[in-house]
Amino acid sequence: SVNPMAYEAQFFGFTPQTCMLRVYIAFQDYLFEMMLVVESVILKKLVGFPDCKISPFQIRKSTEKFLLFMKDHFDKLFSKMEEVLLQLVLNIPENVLLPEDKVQEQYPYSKEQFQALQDEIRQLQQQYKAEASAGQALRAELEEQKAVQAELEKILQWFDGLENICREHGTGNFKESFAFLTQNSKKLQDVLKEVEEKSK
Amino acid sequence: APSRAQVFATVVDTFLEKLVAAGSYQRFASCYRCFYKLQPEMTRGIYDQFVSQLQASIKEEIQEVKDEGNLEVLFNSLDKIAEEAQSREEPAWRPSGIPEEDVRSAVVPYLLKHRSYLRKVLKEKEEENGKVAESVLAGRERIAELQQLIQARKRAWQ
Amino acid sequence: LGHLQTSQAQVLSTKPDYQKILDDQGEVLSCMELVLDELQQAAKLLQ
Repeated sequence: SVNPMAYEAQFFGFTPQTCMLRVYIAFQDYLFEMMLVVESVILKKLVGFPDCKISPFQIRKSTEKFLLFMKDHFDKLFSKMEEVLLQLVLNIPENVLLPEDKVQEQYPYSKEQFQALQDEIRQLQQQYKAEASAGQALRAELEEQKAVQAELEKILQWFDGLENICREHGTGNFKESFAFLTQNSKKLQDVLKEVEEKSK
Repeated sequence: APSRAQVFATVVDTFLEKLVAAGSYQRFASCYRCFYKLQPEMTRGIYDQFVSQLQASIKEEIQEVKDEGNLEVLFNSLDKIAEEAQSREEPAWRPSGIPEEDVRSAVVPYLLKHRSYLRKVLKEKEEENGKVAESVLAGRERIAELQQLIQARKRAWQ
Repeated sequence: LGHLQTSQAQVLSTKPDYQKILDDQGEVLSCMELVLDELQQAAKLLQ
């Protein structure tokens, strides 16, 4: 049934009850110490009155009597003080939310919502990885294309070279030249045949 | 309303006053009656010393507790936090006692930040890939063109 | 990651077979070899 005052402990860094207990014990120790000092002072003083009939036992009795009385009042007063301090000073009113907990009210996420948010983040991470690898694949294809393009251009250059050779040897349009050559050869053949016939 | 530090000081002072009032000189003298009869002045002196020493020790202890617990600062900041919450009626959130429950909301802002970052970089990556894809498509067209050119040259020769 | 639909999935899925494109050029070159052989023979014949 004890209120652990956990929220106060979060704020103060100690539980208020611990703090009060610490104060109580310290106060009580002082009271006891003071009483012992009083008693020892009185006993010392009595040494100066040898003929008085007061025994140390009597003084001890007086000390205990006074201490008992003080202790009783001390406890009553202390519990009153503790009650007031725990209520008014060392406590955090119900309607107060500590700054570090503002997120609890800004983001009151249920377990399902939290899970959904985590899933979405996981999905986004996967998506990003996929997108990144797609990017790599595209870049790899660009490299491939460069090589293939170079090969194809080499072949085209080869064709150009072929045509340049023809051009260098006066055959601008190879096809026509070839046809022309073929015609000439045919004519040559005809002429050759005529010559042969005439010579016969 | 008085600040927490003021209330604390007042309550402790009141405690001390009442404690001293309870342990009055009369009470003290009546407990040490035999010595009091013998030496009333001395009794008074011892009592006065007892009271002032007790008060000094208790005040010193309180100051020590304040210093150790940094209470002045904490009281003032709690006063401020409580003042800010004055307008609110209903009870505020409190730890549920189940850490994994409570940590969720504390983590959410970071997750939301992470989510928007991921969305941003994913969008950038998609845009970037879009550009690369355009180059790839252009490259494919160029290669198809070259293939056609080569085919045309070959057919011409054929 | 393959199962994830990326923004350029369509482009990636229509990637041509560049090796085949290069192989096809082999066919062009061997065809040209034939043509040139024929030409050479024809030229020899003409000669």
